[in-house]
Amino acid sequence: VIRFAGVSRTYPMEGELVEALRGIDLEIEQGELMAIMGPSGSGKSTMMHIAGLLDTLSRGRYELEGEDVSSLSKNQRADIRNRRIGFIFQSFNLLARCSALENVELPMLYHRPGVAERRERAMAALEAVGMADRAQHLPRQLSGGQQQRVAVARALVNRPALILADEPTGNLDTRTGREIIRLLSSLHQQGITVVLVTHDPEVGRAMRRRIFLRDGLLERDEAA
Amino acid sequence: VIRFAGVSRTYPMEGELVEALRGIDLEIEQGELMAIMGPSGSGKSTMMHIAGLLDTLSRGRYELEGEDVSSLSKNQRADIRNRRIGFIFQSFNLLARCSALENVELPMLYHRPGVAERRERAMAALEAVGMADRAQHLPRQLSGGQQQRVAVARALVNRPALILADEPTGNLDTRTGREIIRLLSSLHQQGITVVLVTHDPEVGRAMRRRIFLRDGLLERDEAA
Ligand SMILES: Nc1ncnc2c1ncn2[C@@H]1O[C@H](COP(=O)(O)OP(=O)(O)OP(=O)(O)O)[C@@H](O)[C@H]1O
Ligand SMILES: Nc1ncnc2c1ncn2[C@@H]1O[C@H](COP(=O)(O)OP(=O)(O)OP(=O)(O)O)[C@@H](O)[C@H]1O
Ligand SMILES: [Mg+2]
Ligand SMILES: [Mg+2]
Repeated sequence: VIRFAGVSRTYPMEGELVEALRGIDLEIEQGELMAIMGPSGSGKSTMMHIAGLLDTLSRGRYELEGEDVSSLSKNQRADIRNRRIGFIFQSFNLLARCSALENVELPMLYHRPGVAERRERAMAALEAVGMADRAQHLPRQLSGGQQQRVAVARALVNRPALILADEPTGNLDTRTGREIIRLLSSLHQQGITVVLVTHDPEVGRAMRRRIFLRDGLLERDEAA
Repeated sequence: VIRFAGVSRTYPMEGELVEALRGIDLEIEQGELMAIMGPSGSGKSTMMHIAGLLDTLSRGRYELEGEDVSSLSKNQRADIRNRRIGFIFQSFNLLARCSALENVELPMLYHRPGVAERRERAMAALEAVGMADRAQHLPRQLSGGQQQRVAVARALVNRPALILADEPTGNLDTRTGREIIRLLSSLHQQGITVVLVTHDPEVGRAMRRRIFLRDGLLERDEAA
């Protein structure tokens, strides 16, 4: 479902060229449950943003579900993102002036299921991450881990075929983190492709496959 | 150095009263190395913000270095914070338009050491967290863990007597996280009081004392 061929991402800066990704070859099949691990700064979030159509590559090719997506317009990419991909950001990216519930309803506005259905689906997603009792809170009225869980709920509400989660448990205690991983695993059992970045070895061990990045290169690829 | 006596923090909201902290009694001696742990939403960040003079309590009393700080003006609290306390936020709170170096220099602007000394001290702090080669990057040009490390560096640069770190390794791989904890431990060995919030049991075990919160209450207090 995801194919990277020689994918590179460079950032030209004054006096230096930062090579965040350097020629990544990677294939992820439909229905995989996979972790991306590696040191801070090794290129994991960069890889996730390219996979999620939130960023473009500098060199190479990216095929999503067999289609070369570098040729798509901005609107086409936004449309695919909205319908097919659930993205959980490392820094959550919740809208500050919207409640938890409104944040979770947001991805559904494009296709406009009715108000009642939107509310119902958003509350179910909040329930699944243990945040139903904080539905009316604004992000600044939530703890770090609560914001993270609202970001998880938002990514699930459109029932995407592909979930990309950038460190979904980084701000959670062990027990709450395990609940989130259990949730993602149960979605995987329904056939959804789940790719997550993690620094937690326990989360990595719960996955079927682990790849390791170092300095923008794919260092290791191990199946569980 | 820190004494909480019956400290409560409530947030009145429509139709409910959120009790983030409920009557906390706690004493932290000068020179302690301590972890605050507990589930997501249990009140850890709230406790840290009150301790760091970033938030006021709703009931009870807070004495910092023997002085009742609830009677201080806003300016007096800002002054104490700047000179005595180094605070590392759970969500970093870096200024988006300033480089890593400028962000780390920021706390020194109040007391105006010369430009050369500011630069030198800021670079040394960035060096200590492994971020000297990213000094000119803006926060959005840094990875999540790199931003976190810049936030750590910024908290150290005024050589505070008290360091309050809210989940300083949440976005770091195991190895980089250990480097940060080693850094904080070495500062502790110089006599600095270090209080950190963590979800990582390994980090908790590296501390001399661990307290556990649950639903705004102090559940357990164990010395290593
Ligand atoms: N401004 C606010 N208004 C209303 N409720 C709030 C506000 N700030 C925090 N809360 C609530 O207070 C409780 C404690 O929050 P706090 O941020 O201290 O938790 P925490 O222990 O740091 O959690 P985490 O581990 O997820 O960071 C949470 O249930 C949160 O929803
Ligand atoms: N806009 C940018 N301009 C310049 N350099 C950048 C930019 N974005 C990222 N980088 C650099 O690219 C590298 C990879 O960043 P990335 O965010 O992918 O790392 P990461 O593996 O997700 O790290 P972490 O585990 O700390 O989140 C880092 O060294 C970072 O400094
Ligand atoms: Mg990252
Ligand atoms: Mg917190």
